[in-house]
Amino acid sequence: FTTFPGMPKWRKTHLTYRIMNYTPDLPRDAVDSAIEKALNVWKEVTPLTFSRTDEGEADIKISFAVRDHGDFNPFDGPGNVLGHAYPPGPGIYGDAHFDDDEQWTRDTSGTNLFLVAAHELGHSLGLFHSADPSALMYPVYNVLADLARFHLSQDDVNGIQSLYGRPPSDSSNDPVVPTESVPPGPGTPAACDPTLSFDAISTLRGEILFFKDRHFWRKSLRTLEPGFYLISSFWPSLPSGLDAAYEETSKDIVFIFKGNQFWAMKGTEVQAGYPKGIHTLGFPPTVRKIDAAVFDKEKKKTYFFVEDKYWRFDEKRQSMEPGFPKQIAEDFPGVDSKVNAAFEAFGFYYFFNGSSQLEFDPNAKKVTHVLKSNSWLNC
Amino acid sequence: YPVDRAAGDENNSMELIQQYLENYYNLGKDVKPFVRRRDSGPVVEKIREMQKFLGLEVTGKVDSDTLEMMRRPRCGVPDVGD
Repeated sequence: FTTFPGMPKWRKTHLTYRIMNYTPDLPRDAVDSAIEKALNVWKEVTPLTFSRTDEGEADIKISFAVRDHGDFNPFDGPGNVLGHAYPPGPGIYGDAHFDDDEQWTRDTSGTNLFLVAAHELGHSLGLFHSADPSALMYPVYNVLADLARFHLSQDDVNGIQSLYGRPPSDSSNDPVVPTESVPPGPGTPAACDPTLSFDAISTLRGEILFFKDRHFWRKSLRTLEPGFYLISSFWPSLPSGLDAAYEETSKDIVFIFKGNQFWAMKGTEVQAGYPKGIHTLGFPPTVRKIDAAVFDKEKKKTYFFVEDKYWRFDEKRQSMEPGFPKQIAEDFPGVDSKVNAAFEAFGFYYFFNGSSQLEFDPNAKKVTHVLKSNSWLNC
Repeated sequence: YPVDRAAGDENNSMELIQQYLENYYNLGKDVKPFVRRRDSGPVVEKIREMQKFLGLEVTGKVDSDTLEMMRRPRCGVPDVGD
């Protein structure tokens, strides 16, 4: 890795960012989501935190432009230069510009905004280019075959931590997870068993938790290898053999379901008043358990899957929406079987049934990939 | 005369190389146009530097791999220099 000459860096750990304008290629919330995810990549491995502002000055101003856009570094039309950014400092410094003559996409059919934004924001934080072809800060755009496998290289982590150090160890921001992983052995599920299926899956502060029996795998963007832990070492009051789990990201809460009960967890803390009965959410008495759940952060709704149907819960109103349940396949074409686990990442939904998983694009409203369930565990 | 296609392509490539080295490897804009047959000089040095940084075979010559790399989409921030 390299840093800019003179090693400019931010002298504070809380930074503001502002999205000045939007590309016509994507819905605004897709741009918001890509930028937020790109900042999370660096937030995870440093003490840095970011908050968005929609007016006035900001440390990092993000904009889309074509050709000459007032900084003496004109863009060059489609292809070649995708974007550029300036090292930490006042005014234009710290800003990131994206060439709107590119076709910005959520996936890799065009130029993936999340990947390029994560790279350019690395510059905004003080990283220069890396000669490591596997590094995010390598100057040439490497189309990732599978966005879901994106993670920072050790070179990227070493570079940014040479500027800002490691993330604080306090638990208020990071889930406190026991340091030692559980060694695989008899009685523990094997990550690369081709028949492996999951009880429940949830994101948690940018990581993904895959629950199975008494254990869970914890997958982070910063490491290729997932950690493997006992549920009880993380959440002692929870049962094993869970049914469903989802993260309500705007509240930083993970909801965990088993049978006709559910719990609310913030990091490792069980929220007061839980467990509650699932019927307090508005399910009819005929529903005895949930199979899977996933939170739609753009619409602030949660989808609950039970057998071949699904319900939609309005997280803002805290009530089940009328007109449900509906057949799953009606609104998720191609998802024809029961869903026994689900989560959202990079703007896609991942639906699991037994040992296989469907990647579903909610905008195209179609299944875009069929994968093995354990494809996330670096098998 | 009909434009000699090879010469035309060659000119384009030389322009691409000169531009790339100026943009990303701090090649001075006043450096004489790229002379292909020379085995040394500032342009050849910059080609070596670029090949090394991007993980290509360091030959100092603009082979097809090097040209192909120069045509790939990338970040507009330079790779070296201030």
